[in-house]
Amino acid sequence: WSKRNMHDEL
Amino acid sequence: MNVFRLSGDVSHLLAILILLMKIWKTRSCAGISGKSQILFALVYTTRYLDLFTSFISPYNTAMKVFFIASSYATIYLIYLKFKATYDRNHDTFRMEFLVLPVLVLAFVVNHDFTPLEILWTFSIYLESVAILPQLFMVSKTGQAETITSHYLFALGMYRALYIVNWVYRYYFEGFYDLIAIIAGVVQTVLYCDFFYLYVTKVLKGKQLTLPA
Repeated sequence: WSKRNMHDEL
Repeated sequence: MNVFRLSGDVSHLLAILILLMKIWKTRSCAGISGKSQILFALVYTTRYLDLFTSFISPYNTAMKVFFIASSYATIYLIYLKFKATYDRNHDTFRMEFLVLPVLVLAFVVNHDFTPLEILWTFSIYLESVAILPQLFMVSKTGQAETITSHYLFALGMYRALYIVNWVYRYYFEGFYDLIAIIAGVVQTVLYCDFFYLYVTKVLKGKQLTLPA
């Protein structure tokens, strides 16, 4: 996953 | 994690708790749009599918489970338990006018043409307009209970705080996600009219009434 697509947010 | 995102999540959690409290205590869902709650359940279901595939932190997992569970619990309260108090005649916004364009947009504008990513994008776009049936219902009934306006204020503030979080992450982490940012700005702008009424009326102890 590239950094942008980490989706670490809710 | 930063203080803006944390306070955004807390505001979101608060909004959901206020809504559940309102329905449970008053044993009524008068003034609440069941359609918006259905859209929110769809938002969380499509966004948190990665609940089983990617672990970020216990906090992240716990919040995702809570948001999914509470959204379905709210739908249960509105459409089953207290359905006699559900104001069907004023909750008339056509959900398909939101879901279909958002679905098309998610297929056209996304970061990655994979099922999980398209569902995440669909969820982000849908969340930005999911409150419209509720705002439409408030404008149609011309007023909202004070507790409902607190719910809407907390819900609106959650994404407004996320915008500050995105500014922070851009400058301090070099991270940004244009899809989330643009959808988040649209979502927050939709609340502006309500924010104005909330600050000028509800905070002064008046009833939230819209000029009919």
